[in-house]
Amino acid sequence: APNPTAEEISLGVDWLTKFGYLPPPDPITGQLQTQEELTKAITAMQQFGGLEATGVLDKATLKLMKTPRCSLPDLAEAESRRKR
Amino acid sequence: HAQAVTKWNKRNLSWRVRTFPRESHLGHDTVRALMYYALKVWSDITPLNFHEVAGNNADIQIDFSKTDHDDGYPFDGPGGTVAHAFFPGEHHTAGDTHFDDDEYWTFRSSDAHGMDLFAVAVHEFGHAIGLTHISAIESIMRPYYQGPVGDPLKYDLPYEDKVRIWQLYGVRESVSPTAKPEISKTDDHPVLPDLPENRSTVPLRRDVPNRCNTHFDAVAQIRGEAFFFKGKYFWRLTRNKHLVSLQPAQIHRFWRGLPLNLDSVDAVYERTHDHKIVFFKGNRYWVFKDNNVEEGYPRPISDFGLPPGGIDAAFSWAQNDKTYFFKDHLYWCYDDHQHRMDPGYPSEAMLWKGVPSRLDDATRWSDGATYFFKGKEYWKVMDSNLEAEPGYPQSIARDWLVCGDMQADAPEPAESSRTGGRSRQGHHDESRSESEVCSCTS
Repeated sequence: APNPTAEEISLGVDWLTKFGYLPPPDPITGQLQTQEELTKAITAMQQFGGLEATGVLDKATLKLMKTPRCSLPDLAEAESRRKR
Repeated sequence: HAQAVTKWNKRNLSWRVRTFPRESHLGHDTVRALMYYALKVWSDITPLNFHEVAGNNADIQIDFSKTDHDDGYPFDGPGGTVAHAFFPGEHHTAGDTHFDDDEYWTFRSSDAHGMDLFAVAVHEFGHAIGLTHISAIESIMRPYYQGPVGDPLKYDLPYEDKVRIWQLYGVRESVSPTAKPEISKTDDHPVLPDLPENRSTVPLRRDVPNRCNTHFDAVAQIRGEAFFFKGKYFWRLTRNKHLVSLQPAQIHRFWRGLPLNLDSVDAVYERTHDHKIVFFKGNRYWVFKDNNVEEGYPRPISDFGLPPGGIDAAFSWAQNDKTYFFKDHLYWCYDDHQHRMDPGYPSEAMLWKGVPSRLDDATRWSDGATYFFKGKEYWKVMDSNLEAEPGYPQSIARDWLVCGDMQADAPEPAESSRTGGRSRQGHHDESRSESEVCSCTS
């Protein structure tokens, strides 16, 4: 599968943060998530959405991210921290 | 999956639709009925009771909002996020439910682009009473929109969702095997409109006006055919002036997108430069491409430079390709190409001599003449001059709508007496035929 573009990755990170799979970037240090955290978040989203857990932003994952949905997060923040 | 940590301590919850979708073809009553049935899905199996209230203190305040609406969860236009709700709690927003007003909300529609309002409402009210998202594919609480869930009157919650809500609130007495069946009077439930796709279930139309002794709200030439509009109905004549059916068709079933609660129109005309059809009612107008309303309508008639109060008549005059609007004694001349009103209007001096004021409508016709309609009579003006032809006015019913002189001359009964579907002289039996209307857009 073709690698996701930079734009797709940033949209993916926004989406994962918005729906509770990634903690928002630390406002104080401005530190961004690590690749490992991103991979785990993508895997969690794929499992929650019933997709194959590849850990990468593949086509099916990007398509599900574009599906109309409810605004509420899928995981409560504490939940996503414990999952991680 | 995560289980919600909050739930309502009280059992009787109030709800209210505070704002409605602004550009949806779903009427207010339909939206309220869908909310009622979406809440009933949950109250049928739990001890929770929902009742609709007025005012701003409902536990579950329902709003249709766009983009940023000051709750930290901005919507994002069509698609993307479509709705959200707040979990139970002490906060004043607890239980509040918001729908994205940029979505195309539908009901019993096969439109792939539409968002089934009932399905999304059931999901959001699950949040409003304490449930979170789960990943189970068949659950209504899955975060992704999965299309319509069928008829609200027959919808049955997936077992996964029943178990989770029973864990929060227990089982409603009437559901438990030992309880007596709960008798709810059917007339307690709001009526959902009948199935738009299934004509055979449309109740017999008792309020059909009698074309032979009535005046018309609007008359227009559209794609070469003549349309006579009266109340919620219209009659259609082919290019060679043959009435398609003695029985009228319902405006809403042909012209898709007019609000269901629209009980009549003021004026209709077809724009010459793009052949779109413009409907006027009060201070609003709709533009149709073929028989589907375009996005973004209704809009205010101030777009044309017309004052509030609506119009009586509108028609495009082939002579100068300008559009004329009429209201009481005044008329305006509008340039559809330049999208602006010609200077010097409104004017009181009627351009066409011998034609009365306070028209019902006017239209051009395929013989090159312009016809002005008022009451049960019409005037003909040839394009080559600006005066009504001698011998006019003539009878609309006799010359356009296949009525005999006796029928056409019968006094127009008061509207109410006609709701019984029978005019005083009992003429309508003769003039009604059971033939249905076949409509084809091209």
